[in-house]
Amino acid sequence: MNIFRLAGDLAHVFAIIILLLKIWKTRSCAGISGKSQILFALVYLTRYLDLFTTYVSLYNSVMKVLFLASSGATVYLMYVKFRATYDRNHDSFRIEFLLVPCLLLSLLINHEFTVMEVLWTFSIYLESVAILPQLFMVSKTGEAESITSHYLFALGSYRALYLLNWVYRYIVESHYDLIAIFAGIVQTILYCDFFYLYITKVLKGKKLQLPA
Amino acid sequence: EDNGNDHDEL
Repeated sequence: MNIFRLAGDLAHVFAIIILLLKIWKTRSCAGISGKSQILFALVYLTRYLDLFTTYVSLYNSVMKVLFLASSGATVYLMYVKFRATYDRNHDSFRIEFLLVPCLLLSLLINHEFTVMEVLWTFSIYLESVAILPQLFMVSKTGEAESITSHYLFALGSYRALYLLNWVYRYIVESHYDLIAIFAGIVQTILYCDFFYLYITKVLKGKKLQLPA
Repeated sequence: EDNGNDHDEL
């Protein structure tokens, strides 16, 4: 554990709390992509199967359970409790275009050809692109509520901070994981356009609105 | 060859 990793994990937890609070307080999931949330739930389900096989630390186990529970809760709130507020017409990204390539790539490029490792690899690849339906939705409507922008900023920061964690671990511990590093770079690049808009607009008190 | 997944990172 190092400061970058801890900061990344906290940004991730913070993002999830912002999203759950937004949905709960406004009793609405307008502007949130249910497809991205389903993909994230799938990411955690396939990655954290090792909860049953590998014990790392209490911190590690608690965080894994937290991510599984919160993503399950988000999907429940969107598709069951506040279903009427779900903006499905704007959530039209075809997720099979993400699922199929990630599955094929994880079968081809992995650390070890075992069920657990392929599923772990699939989750890493899928996480890197899971935000695309959400970004697509923002681009379709041309705007995002401030609270949604804060959520996206915290969620994007998490993998960016992990990049620093990987640099640190490479230098200090000589540990590196090319699959995680490559996917983390892709994931962070996908947020760059959003980061730019967030810093130039939302932080100056304006609503996130895309140029027409 | 890299060191791979150490199951620690989330």
